Amino acid sequence: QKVMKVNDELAAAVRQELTEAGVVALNIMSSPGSGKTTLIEKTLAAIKDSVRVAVLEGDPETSLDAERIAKFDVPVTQIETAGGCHLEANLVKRALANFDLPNLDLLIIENVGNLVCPVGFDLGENAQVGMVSTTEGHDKPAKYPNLFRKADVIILNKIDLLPYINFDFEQFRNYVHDLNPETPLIDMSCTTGEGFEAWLLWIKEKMALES
Amino acid sequence: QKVMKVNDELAAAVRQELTEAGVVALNIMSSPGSGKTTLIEKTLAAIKDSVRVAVLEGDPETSLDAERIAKFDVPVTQIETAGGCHLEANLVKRALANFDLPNLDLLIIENVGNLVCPVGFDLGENAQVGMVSTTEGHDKPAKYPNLFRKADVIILNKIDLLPYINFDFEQFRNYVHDLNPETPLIDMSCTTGEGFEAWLLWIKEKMALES
Ligand SMILES: Nc1nc2c(ncn2[C@@H]2O[C@H](COP(=O)(O)OP(=O)(O)OP(=O)(O)O)[C@@H](O)[C@H]2O)c(=O)[nH]1
Ligand SMILES: Nc1nc2c(ncn2[C@@H]2O[C@H](COP(=O)(O)OP(=O)(O)OP(=O)(O)O)[C@@H](O)[C@H]2O)c(=O)[nH]1
Ligand SMILES: [Mg+2]
Ligand SMILES: [Mg+2]
Ligand SMILES: [Zn+2]
Ligand SMILES: [Zn+2]
Repeated sequence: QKVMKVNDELAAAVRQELTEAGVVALNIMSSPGSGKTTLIEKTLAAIKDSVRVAVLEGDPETSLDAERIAKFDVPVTQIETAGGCHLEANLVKRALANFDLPNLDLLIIENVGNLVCPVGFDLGENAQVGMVSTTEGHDKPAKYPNLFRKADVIILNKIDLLPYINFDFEQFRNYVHDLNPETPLIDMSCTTGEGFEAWLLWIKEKMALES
Repeated sequence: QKVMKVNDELAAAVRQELTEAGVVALNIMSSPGSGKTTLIEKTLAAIKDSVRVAVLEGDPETSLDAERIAKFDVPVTQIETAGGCHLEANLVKRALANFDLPNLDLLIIENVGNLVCPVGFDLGENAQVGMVSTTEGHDKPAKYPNLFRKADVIILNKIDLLPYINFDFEQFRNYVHDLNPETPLIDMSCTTGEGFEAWLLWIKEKMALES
């Protein structure tokens, strides 16, 4: 496919630009509403005084997510894909011009909410973060496997809602293990803060590794 | 776009085949895990003795959803899109061969879980059913507007979870109204059965209208 070849070339250019500036980039992907923006909000509150961080938001329409992030006083750019169901490297490359890369340590990219396409498009990131919420059901890794196969870390969010839903933890873990036995799996609630320390630790280790 | 033209021609052929056989088709779309299969399970339990109904399932991988439906002893076919993020008319046309159309009244199509692409591909259906769950957040209609703009009925599912989440009902209704003021909006819980009667009534009216 010619499209993927062009995308991969642009992703390589993005990766080079970020590496030269010493910026580590994360690409966060999930279904719509799993909690990506909430995770980023909590992350910024925890690290923005010790890490120079910026956020790149991707959505089909509106800048609602960027407006939530702007409240944290960090550089943020909203990409509206005008109906596109995933971010691509050309959009990221163009958006990099909005950031002062040499004065950044971390770039968090929030992809369009979609469990299928986004994981197939390299954006030049250092790591792919896969997120899924308990309320979506325990069968998501089996039915939408690509993200779980490729993710460098998987977050199971909204565990505070477990008492009110029927979620088969065992089955979920088995599905994830079958697809990607090595990947760390963090059980989290962005509402109660459970699992959040493990996530911050994972970021720290990733940044140390990539620098 | 050539792809859409071909899809529309195939969708017209599907629509003709269904109309000649007297079958009404519904295309149910939502994010992953909003409750499409659960809605179909409850619907089959309620109507399968009075309506001759079949189900067409679409997923990237596995036949987990079709296996759930098979328990209701109705004709069901699983389409695995092998990573495709939406159903297309050619897949539906091929699958119709598996059904005894003249002896059916209703065909329920469950699309791939995705709030962006599926709504753009006509499958030959009589109506598009948009579904969203409270746990995804009240901003989905604004950020992923296409489905809400085009849907013939919109179901807000999982209202039983409202006491445990912060969901702005007013804002949600305003977003939906801005996009599609005419469309009926049904507040539902597939778990408690709230709103389910309104859904069955909508199906009945739709079938009467289309026959
Ligand atoms: N109960 C509960 N709700 C959560 C949690 N994390 C996020 N939410 C809620 O889930 C809804 C969606 O959260 P967002 O952060 O907007 O989700 P998102 O993945 O960024 O959504 P999109 O960008 O639209 O795809 C909001 O109502 C949040 O308050 C959690 O851990 N527990
Ligand atoms: N609390 C609550 N849970 C629900 C409701 N409806 C469905 N669920 C749960 O939500 C999860 C997902 O439901 P499914 O019916 O599999 O969702 P789906 O839209 O078919 O999912 P995909 O086909 O994978 O996109 C399951 O754990 C269901 O039990 C509801 O009204 N309330
Ligand atoms: Mg978001
Ligand atoms: Mg389903
Ligand atoms: Zn896509
Ligand atoms: Zn698609």
